[in-house]
Amino acid sequence: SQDPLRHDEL
Amino acid sequence: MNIFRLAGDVSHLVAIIILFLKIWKSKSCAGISGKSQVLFALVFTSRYLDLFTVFISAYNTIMKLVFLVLSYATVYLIYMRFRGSYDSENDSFRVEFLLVPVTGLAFLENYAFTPLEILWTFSIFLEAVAIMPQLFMITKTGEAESITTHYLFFLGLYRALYLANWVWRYHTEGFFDQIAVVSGVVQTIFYCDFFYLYVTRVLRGSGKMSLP
Repeated sequence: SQDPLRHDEL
Repeated sequence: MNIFRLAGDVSHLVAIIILFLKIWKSKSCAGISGKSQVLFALVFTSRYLDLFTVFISAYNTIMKLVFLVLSYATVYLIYMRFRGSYDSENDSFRVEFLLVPVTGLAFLENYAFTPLEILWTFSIFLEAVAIMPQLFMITKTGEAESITTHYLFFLGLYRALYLANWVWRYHTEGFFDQIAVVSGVVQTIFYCDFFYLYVTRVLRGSGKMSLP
């Protein structure tokens, strides 16, 4: 998945 | 952003600040594994390359920068400024035993075979095991100062709270990140034994945590 939500997490 | 995520981030930040201030104020890094701290700096560096590619929020950017700066500052204190107090004798965990398999796994299991995605996966896998040199050191010397155990408690609590965050996100947003969740579970399991000792010996006992 290229989910941008992943980059929201630290 | 939910309460578990926020509490997890705060817990992570508290852990890192506790460690930095402990070393700074006591002018000593006795009992601290420099190797674990180098691994954490490597974790943040490889994960936060997305600072260059995607903007999420001011909160996101600032927190990432704070984690990066504090992790490198901690490494600087251990290996440069207070290197006289660094216990290299007992910080003898072989990090290649972690780096080689973690690198291999990141190439095998990732969301896309691109440099950034492989580095992101590498950072997630490495974070799961980065504390092992520190836990190894405590096992070897048989004791840890209470402030070091508080650091470990908040560091362990952070990933446990992220697990709750992922359960929450799965139910509210349908968001599920397999790599992060599996690694997060593994990471939290590593702390379980420590959590038990922390509650039974540090909180109920006095000062130092000594192993039987």
